[in-house]
Amino acid sequence: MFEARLAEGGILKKVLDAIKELLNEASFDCSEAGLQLQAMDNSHVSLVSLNLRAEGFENYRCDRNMSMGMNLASLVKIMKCSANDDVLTIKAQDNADVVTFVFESKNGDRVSDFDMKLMNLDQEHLGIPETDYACVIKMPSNEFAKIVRDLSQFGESIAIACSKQGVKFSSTGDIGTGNIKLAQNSSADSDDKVVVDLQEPVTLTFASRYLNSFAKAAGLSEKVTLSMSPDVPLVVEFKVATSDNDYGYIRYYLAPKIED
Amino acid sequence: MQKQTTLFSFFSRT
Repeated sequence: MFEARLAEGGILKKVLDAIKELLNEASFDCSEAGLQLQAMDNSHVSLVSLNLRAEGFENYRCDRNMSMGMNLASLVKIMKCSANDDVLTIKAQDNADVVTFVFESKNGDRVSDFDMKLMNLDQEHLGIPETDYACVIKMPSNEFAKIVRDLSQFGESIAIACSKQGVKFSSTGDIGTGNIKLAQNSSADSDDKVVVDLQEPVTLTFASRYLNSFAKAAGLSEKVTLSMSPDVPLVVEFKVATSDNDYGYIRYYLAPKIED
Repeated sequence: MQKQTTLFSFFSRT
């Protein structure tokens, strides 16, 4: 059987907020190591890779590997029935066709449970090689969210240019052009830092709407890491973490736009 | 003109 107890059930709500725009349904793969999900959007332009480590859960038991196919809109409905500080337990019997979500209020005087039907999903998995990226940018996640939101007003694409000077985000459209440049800084408040690890300068162009969807994960982590190399997909990574617990990560891969 | 690539151009199915 599978049973996982999450002290802060609100974490799963935030994870769902971060993937529900891109995916209608997805398989959660349960193993001894934890809960994992890998799924592409319908147009195969972006991929979500979620890893929630077993150690992040208050209790975690997985007797045999199983894959739980879920409709994410249904899961959103169920998670709406919980409070952010509820303790969440997810459980399923081996070979079951339902998964159960149990919400317990912090003081223990309210317990609710919801069964959700599982789906058989035939999802394609991609092999993603370990890559040394030519530039790795670490920046505040709310800043990333604001930049992609602001530039999406201009055009369907955002160019990200990373060089020794820093990072430049640009977008051009009918109303004109927007450029936002970030210099590497060493402000005393390390949360505001933009740090660039550069092997070689890279400029790549990506569809604005996917970057906007990725930015929905900004609530999970104060930091985001963007990794780029010439002519390969961008990786946007958010840690799933609170001040006292490291749950894992959510990574998004986004195929670039190229000259026709 | 720029065209959108898909992930299949970069990663293989497992």
